[in-house]
Amino acid sequence: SVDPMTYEAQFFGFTPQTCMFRIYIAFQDYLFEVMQAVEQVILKKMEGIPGCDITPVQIRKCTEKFLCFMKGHFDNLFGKMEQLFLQMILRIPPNILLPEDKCQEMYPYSEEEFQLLQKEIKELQEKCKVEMYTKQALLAELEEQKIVEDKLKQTLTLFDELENVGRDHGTSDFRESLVSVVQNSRKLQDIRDNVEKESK
Amino acid sequence: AVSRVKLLDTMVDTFLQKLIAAGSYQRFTDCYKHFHQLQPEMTQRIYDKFVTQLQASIREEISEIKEEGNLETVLMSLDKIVEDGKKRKEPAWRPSGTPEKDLCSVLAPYFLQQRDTLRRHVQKQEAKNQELAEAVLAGRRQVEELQRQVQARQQAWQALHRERRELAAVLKE
Amino acid sequence: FDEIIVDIATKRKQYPRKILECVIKTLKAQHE
Repeated sequence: SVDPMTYEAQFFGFTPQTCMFRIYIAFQDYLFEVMQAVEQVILKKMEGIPGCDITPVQIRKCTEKFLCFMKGHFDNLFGKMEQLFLQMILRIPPNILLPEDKCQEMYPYSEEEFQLLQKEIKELQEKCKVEMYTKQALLAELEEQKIVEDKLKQTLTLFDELENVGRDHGTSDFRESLVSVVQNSRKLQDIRDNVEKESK
Repeated sequence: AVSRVKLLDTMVDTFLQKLIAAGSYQRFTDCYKHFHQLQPEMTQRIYDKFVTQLQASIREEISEIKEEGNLETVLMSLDKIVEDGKKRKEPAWRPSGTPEKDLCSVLAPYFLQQRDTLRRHVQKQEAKNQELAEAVLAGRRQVEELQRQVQARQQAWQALHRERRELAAVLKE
Repeated sequence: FDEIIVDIATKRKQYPRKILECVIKTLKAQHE
């Protein structure tokens, strides 16, 4: 089973295998190119050798023989290098977490825990609203109380002023004054009655 | 710990050394036997050129790849990440394959922050409302007191009014 | 296959940050 090395791809932005494949192809191309160059040079040199009985086909066979040998070693060595690359260079060690995933370590939240957290937030938001409404209701009542108190105080002031009026006119306390008025009027009545009796 | 860049260069060098060692001059002349017999010096020069060119091309390719993918910087940053995380021994977290699941931890810190803010907000508001409630209760007591006073004064005046009516009646007679 | 791996890995790297930006905006708006 292929290890897709997705975590490495997340870090590098490419899969290590692709990177190695790219290097392999490039190296292999160079090997072929250099072999081709070698063969070209030899053919050219041969043209300059008088009486040379080696044919280009023979040279081609030599080239293929050497290349086949080199290619075998190349694949073997490259396979070993690739393993080392994938194990030691293009690999995120299993105990290592990438920086962008730090939060997974710091806040290991399961879906259930996360839902609980969201539920708690929703409850808190409701509570917030309730407290806001409570605050408004309390402030409204305080406002009302202020108005009522003013009214009541006005009424009390009215009573005070009434009494002050009385006081300004010599009667400090209405009740007493009324009592004294009633007594005086009764006295007046008695006097009048007396006067009427004597005049008869 | 050897840096990854150094490891990479070492591995490529080793690869080249071994490749060249495998494709030795001996092996080369075995393959190009006739030509070698005709032109031994030329063969040597061509072989040397082959080796130099192969090494130069492969090294150039590696430099290009390093350049292209900014590989040196990336590998150095990986060295740093590994160095920083080396204390941890057990396997680290890896994506679960279910994005929703993995996102929980990404979002958690922000939701925790929101929860704490809301908690503080609610506590503050509750405390304020507590004070307001006390003020309302005190206000209610105050209003009751004033109402009582007004009532008392009102009753006194009504009593007075009754007496005055009596007086008026008496006086009228 | 390779492209799929790189595509998924890229999303795993980038999307949490993008989603986070939206979530933070939402939380801020809710708070306001």
